[in-house]
Amino acid sequence: MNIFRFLGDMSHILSFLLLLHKIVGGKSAAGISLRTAEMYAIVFCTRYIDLLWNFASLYNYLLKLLFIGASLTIVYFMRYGPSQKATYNADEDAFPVQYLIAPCAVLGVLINQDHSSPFEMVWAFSIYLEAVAILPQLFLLQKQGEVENLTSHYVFALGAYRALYLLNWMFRFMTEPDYQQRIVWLSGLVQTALYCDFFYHYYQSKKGGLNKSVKLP
Amino acid sequence: DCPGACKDEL
Repeated sequence: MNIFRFLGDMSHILSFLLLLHKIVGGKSAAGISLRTAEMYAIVFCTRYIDLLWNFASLYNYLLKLLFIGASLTIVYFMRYGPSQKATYNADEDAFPVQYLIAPCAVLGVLINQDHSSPFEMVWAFSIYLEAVAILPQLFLLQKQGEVENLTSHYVFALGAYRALYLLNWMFRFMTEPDYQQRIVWLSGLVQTALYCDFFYHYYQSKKGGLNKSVKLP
Repeated sequence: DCPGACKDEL
């Protein structure tokens, strides 16, 4: 464990707390993409299947349960919560996720770390899917133009988590002799690159004060 | 790369 990975995990937890605060606490799903939330639920339910046999680290075990629980809770409230359904904009949340899920599934089968292991295929699929899971959310924000304050912090924390993981992989590559993780490194680069535009507008709007809403052109 | 048990990250 290094500081980059620890901060990345904390940023990830923060993004969940912000989203849960908005959806469950604030009873509002305005500006939030259900499609992104559902893809994240798929990402965690597929990647963390090894909860059934990998007890290597209690820290990882607990956070895996937390991430699966939080992502399923968010999907549940967005689908069945009366006030959340009322504030969720299904028409605008229209990104064709089948064009994200299908290629990631094919890539997961073709490019993974052990072609004899179904878990490795599923694991690689979840890494690829996570890299593009934010697209429906960014697409929705782009359509709406203005990003509500809490939503902007949620998206920022979610983007920052994988950016910190990039630093973690760089650090491990430099400090651990034969550490090599091409799949997560490339996927993490793509994932973080997708946030660059948002990061820019987030910074522009927040440098005048944390409570300003983020405007996307 | 790091198949199997050495997946020590989230």
